[in-house]
Amino acid sequence: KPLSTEETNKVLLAEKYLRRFYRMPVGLQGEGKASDLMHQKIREMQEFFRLEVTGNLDDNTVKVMEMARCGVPDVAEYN
Amino acid sequence: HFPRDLKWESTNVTFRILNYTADLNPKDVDRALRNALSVWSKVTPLKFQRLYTGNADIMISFGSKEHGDHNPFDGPGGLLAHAYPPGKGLGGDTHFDEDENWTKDSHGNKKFNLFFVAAHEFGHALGMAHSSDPGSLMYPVYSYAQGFPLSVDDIEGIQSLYGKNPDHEKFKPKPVAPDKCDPELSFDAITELRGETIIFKDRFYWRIHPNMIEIEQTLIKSTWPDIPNKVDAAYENPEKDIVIIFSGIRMWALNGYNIVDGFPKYIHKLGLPKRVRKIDAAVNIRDTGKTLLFVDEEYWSYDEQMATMDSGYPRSIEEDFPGIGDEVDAAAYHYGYLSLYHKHTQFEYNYDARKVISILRANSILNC
Repeated sequence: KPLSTEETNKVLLAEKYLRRFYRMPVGLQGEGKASDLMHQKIREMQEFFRLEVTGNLDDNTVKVMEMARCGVPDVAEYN
Repeated sequence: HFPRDLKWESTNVTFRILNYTADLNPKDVDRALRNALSVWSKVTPLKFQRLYTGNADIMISFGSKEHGDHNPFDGPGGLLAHAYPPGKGLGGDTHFDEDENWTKDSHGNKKFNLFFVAAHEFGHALGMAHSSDPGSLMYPVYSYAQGFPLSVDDIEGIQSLYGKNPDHEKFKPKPVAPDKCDPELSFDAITELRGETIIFKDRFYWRIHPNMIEIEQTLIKSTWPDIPNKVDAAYENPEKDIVIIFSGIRMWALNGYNIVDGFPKYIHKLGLPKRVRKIDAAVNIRDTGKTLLFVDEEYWSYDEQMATMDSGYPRSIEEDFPGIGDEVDAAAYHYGYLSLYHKHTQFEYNYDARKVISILRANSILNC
């Protein structure tokens, strides 16, 4: 079933966030792999923020992603 | 720290302010930035010298969207600022998003305190990466707090790069965030808030939502910048859909997460005598409409309907609640049962039978 607009917005927000702060590569990595990678990056982010580590975009995870913050990546060499 | 523990080779670090935000008087910007650097120089041997021309180690500027480093800002909210770790060229440079509304105080929605953001960014400019301790200055999410902003985690981090400041007296760092599974954990206050349970401890609160497995820990100031860092007691009046928060001799009313206009008020407006300077715990008994206010070894009963203190009070806690001792730190009420917290113990109390029915660790409510 297609994603609702709200869910699509959440996914887009998460992609942007994970690319910026958790070094998620831009673009698809091949069918199936992109989603796995995103779950892995969500887990990294949840672990950092001491959220429950599910790998899923639950409400608490999205809420943290929406908060005002510093632009320096959390787990990456700044380059 | 950033990979390879990047740091300045000299303890004399220069900075230059290239431009100013339109939101603040330049003098206020100078003061905020200078104070933000001082936060770090107080605990290290670092000395900061301002340059007015030429290239400084830390070049400070305000810019919006793409502002010259191919690392664009995003308009109001979201990204507030960024800084580069020590190094040549861009290294140490600190950029603030001019699309934000910068302030020199804590007030207002979508306004950000320049001093706090700058102190965080200068942490990066000196070699500190993000911390996952929500009480530390180097936590990546913005929150406003009063007092000296560095936590133990921040100080240990910067001192492992540069060493201690031999000339300054010790600064009292902010303690690390309380651990919910610490067996000695006690609570400051507990209240319901529209079906959620809010537990206050030090500068933080935990939020337990019945439909969420995980328990959030947040700084009080992140959600309610106007409420003090220390909450003594809290209770929900579900009839009026408000939560009352007590801190010292003042109280605040929340409707949802918003502070009700006209607050804070003095707790003595409730009818408490002036000698009462602090309420230890408060709980509303839904079945009777009475709110119990625990103060030292006594408690009062407040009639919510009549908005008056019941006569015959204060009464002795020890006599009226046998089995729980003589003091209460926090209290909650569910379906005829009172949960009374003192130190690390939770007493489940049958209010009608006036009897303790079980004793648990206080943090069992936090799934520990």
